[in-house]
Amino acid sequence: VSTRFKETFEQVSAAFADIFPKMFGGGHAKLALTDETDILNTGIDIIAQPPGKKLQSLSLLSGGERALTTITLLFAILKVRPVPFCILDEVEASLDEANVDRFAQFLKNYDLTTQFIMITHRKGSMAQADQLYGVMMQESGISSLLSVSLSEIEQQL
Amino acid sequence: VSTRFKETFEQVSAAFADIFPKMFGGGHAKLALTDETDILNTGIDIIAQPPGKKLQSLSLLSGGERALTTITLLFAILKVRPVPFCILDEVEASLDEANVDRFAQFLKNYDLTTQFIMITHRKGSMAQADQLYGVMMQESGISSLLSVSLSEIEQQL
Amino acid sequence: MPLKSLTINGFKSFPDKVTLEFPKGITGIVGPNGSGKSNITEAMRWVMGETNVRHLRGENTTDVIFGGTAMKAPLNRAEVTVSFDNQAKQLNSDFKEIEITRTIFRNGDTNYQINQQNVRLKDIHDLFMDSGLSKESFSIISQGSVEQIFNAKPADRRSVIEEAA
Amino acid sequence: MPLKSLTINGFKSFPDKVTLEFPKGITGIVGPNGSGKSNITEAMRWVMGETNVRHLRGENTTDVIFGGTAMKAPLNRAEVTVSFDNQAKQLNSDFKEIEITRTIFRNGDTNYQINQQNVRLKDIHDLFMDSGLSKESFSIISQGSVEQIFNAKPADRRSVIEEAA
Ligand SMILES: Nc1ncnc2c1ncn2[C@@H]1O[C@H](COP(=O)(O)OP(=O)(O)OP(=O)(O)O)[C@@H](O)[C@H]1O
Ligand SMILES: Nc1ncnc2c1ncn2[C@@H]1O[C@H](COP(=O)(O)OP(=O)(O)OP(=O)(O)O)[C@@H](O)[C@H]1O
Ligand SMILES: [Mg+2]
Ligand SMILES: [Mg+2]
Repeated sequence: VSTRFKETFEQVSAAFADIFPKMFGGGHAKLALTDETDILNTGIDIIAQPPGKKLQSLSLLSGGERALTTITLLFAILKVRPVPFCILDEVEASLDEANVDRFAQFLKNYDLTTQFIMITHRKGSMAQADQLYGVMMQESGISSLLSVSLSEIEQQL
Repeated sequence: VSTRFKETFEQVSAAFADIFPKMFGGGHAKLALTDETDILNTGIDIIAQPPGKKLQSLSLLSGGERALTTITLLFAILKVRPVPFCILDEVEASLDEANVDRFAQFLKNYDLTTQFIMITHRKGSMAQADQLYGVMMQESGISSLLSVSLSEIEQQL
Repeated sequence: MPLKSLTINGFKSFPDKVTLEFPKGITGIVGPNGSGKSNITEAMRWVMGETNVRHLRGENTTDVIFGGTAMKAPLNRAEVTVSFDNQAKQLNSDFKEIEITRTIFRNGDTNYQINQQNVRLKDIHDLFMDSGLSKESFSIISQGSVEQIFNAKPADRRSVIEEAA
Repeated sequence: MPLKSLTINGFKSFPDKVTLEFPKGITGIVGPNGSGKSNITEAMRWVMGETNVRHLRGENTTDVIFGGTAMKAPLNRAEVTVSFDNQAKQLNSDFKEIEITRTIFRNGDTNYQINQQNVRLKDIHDLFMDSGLSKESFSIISQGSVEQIFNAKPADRRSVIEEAA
């Protein structure tokens, strides 16, 4: 059990270090065991250094940097334990426009056999979707669904 | 002490019920004491009914509805305990474009003696600002500041 | 094993039957606050066997049944159906097409079906074992969980890796 | 009592002195993720007497001093100055203009000034008492606190009202 944990940790850690610069457009990051000597109980630390910045405590990261670091961790886990489809419910809320675009591009280039379903308010994410559903409540309290195009959404916004 | 709490609670509760329909473009809400008989220890419940919807448990509200309900509560407290200036750091992250616009309008029409400082990624909020500062890191890890116009920002986005 | 479609009928803000088809690639779901997007996420979570009402923002199991509006009466049952293409045998079944239906009634009675055969909840969980879609997988990232995961203590992050292990 | 300006010098990602002027109305602060916007919010919180490092995302009091980059050495002190127009005597002072400066050094030594006079932290807190800008006021809503406030238990909401009372 503990070797399996150690093995999975190593794989996720390697994936995390690999994906981080792709997500951030640079920088370094890694996962570390809080206690190397106690594999059964050790916690996991995140060490993240966005591009151009000095390595500092995780708590000093900005809102958007935290979100992008967590997204990186999730995709590191997905690399080690792939899923056939993935629903992402507004994961990019704190990201600025440039990071939204980079993340949407990352999804676009992801393993083509994975289906992504992205619930989003952000134009940059919508722009990379292969198809869009608009959810609305024309009748109060009752949801209805419509296939929409990006230009139709843009007109509404 | 307990009468002062009860008094403040009544005032905040009245302000909350008054501001909610302005924030949401309709609907009803109120605050309630969890235990009317124990003023010294009672907690406070939020009861919120967005426009057109049936009253349901608070947990069923959407991400944006929760954010807007909390913003309403904060402004209810500000009505009872005014502040000369207020810094809002990305409070509208979960709001859709229509709610961002309505909230920005609410701030625009707020008591003119209150200065608001809004940190935001959202175009609708920027559009109502009387002046804009752009923060950037032209040199890695070093923040610099520039007065900017809305059109300059829009070009960048 | 592509996800093919999701049909929502009487679940939360969907009293009228609605079907989403999922082609390859990226499907975007957009709309105003409170329009029902996260309810779609939860419909998927629910039909795949979610047992924790907290993960569905509810307090009771029947909270997922359409509760009515000023103009429309509450319904007595919620039903969600998800269909998969199983040609690559990613799910533990010999069927080439798999349709899972979950139903709940006002009195709390629940019903599960795989390809119109009544089954137990356990059979739904077994279907997904080792498919990358089990309860421990990260196939559904709920609204707000990104911030939650970041704020987790180092010990809690450990359990995230343990679940993946 | 309009807020007039905020000068940030050596605080967090601001090694080079930067001044923001605040006219009436709404001032928007925009920029990319990680550019320093919330650091501005925290500079204001800090100069007004914040003692809890957790509210500044730090672990030590000296975490607010510019820590250096690949190209620039760390600094030895952080200083923030905020200036107020006190014509309406909203702050507890006879001065018509009030300038508060807070400084911290690498060894942890801190210094507070009101209109260039050295004072104690207590004097800063007294200045703001009953002004609507005390520690209990909602003059600064930090990033992420909207979700936090919503998720608070009914008992915690009570303390929010108690602080306002
Ligand atoms: N059982 C139910 N019956 C009727 N309506 C319900 C039920 N459960 C939840 N709702 C309604 O569904 C709405 C929430 O929908 P949902 O969370 O899907 O919104 P959303 O589109 O994700 O919004 P946001 O963009 O703000 O996250 C709420 O307004 C709630 O009142
Ligand atoms: N003492 C310090 N010295 C140097 N840089 C620091 C220091 N403390 C924090 N920083 C840097 O400041 C940056 C965070 O800035 P801040 O939180 O203000 O960003 P932001 O503009 O609010 O971003 P977001 O839009 O993502 O919320 C981090 O990248 C962090 O490395
Ligand atoms: Mg949602
Ligand atoms: Mg920030």
